[in-house]
Amino acid sequence: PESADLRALSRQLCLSYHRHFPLTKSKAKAILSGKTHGNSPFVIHDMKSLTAGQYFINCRQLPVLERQRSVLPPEEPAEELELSVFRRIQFRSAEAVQEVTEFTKSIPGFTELDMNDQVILLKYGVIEVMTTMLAPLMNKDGTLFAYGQIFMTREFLKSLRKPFCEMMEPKFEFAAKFNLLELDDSDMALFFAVIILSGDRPGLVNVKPIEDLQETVLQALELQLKTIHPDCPQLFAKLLQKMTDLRQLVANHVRHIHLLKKQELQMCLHPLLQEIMRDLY
Amino acid sequence: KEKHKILHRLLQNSTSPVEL
Repeated sequence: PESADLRALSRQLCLSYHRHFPLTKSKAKAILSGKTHGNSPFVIHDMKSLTAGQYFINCRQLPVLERQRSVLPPEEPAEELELSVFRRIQFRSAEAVQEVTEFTKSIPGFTELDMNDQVILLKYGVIEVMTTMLAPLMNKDGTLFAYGQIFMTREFLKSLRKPFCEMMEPKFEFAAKFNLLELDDSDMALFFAVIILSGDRPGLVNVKPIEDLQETVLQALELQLKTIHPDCPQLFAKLLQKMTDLRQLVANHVRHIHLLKKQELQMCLHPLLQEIMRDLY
Repeated sequence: KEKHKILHRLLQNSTSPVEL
């Protein structure tokens, strides 16, 4: 494709990214660096602040449309702290799956692919995209949560009982390395599309059109990185290497969840997440 | 298809609310 076509594709994916993802990297950066003019997030660092912070989780400052779309997680008063945190993270994850799905459908050519292949691409790609999306929300001390209204400290997450305390640490480690690439939101949009359009996912029937779509997005990504980050010629290669780390990270995460399901009898897994993780790795 | 009915529904429906 001509470079003008590739730039148009980049613009289109960037617009879709901003339409579907409420907490962008630039917004997260502003919140984390305290540049939000007194509107700083509520910090959850212990059980007391977790209880107080539930108010912020339930009262999201989102546009009306977003509020209508969301269904609040059911309250379970006498629930154990760890299970309560896990349930809230799961609930937000299920919402994020919907956001990623809408973004995925906006990738030019995606909805013309075989329907079962679309499902496989989404099933395998969605947690990788969500894990990448988490990186800009994190710094070495903690992570933003609930659309940037909450900051949950890394120490608090580490203080949860086993195995819950082990779940977020690998994501913090990935984020620290990923954030060094200093991608911007438009780079992230293209990278998400590249992840989704992976032609090597198990069970795909018609690989060729998927690879063709991915090739075009890869060209758009390469062109964009050269244009926006001319001082970092290795960026494209470095970014593609992250895809291998992501697969490993997600495979470990899914194994962890399967183990949790067996060990924690009181733990309920969200039906959408259950569907995605069933037979995944 | 039965194994992935929510994903199918998410992919086929437009941006209308999805009951989970």
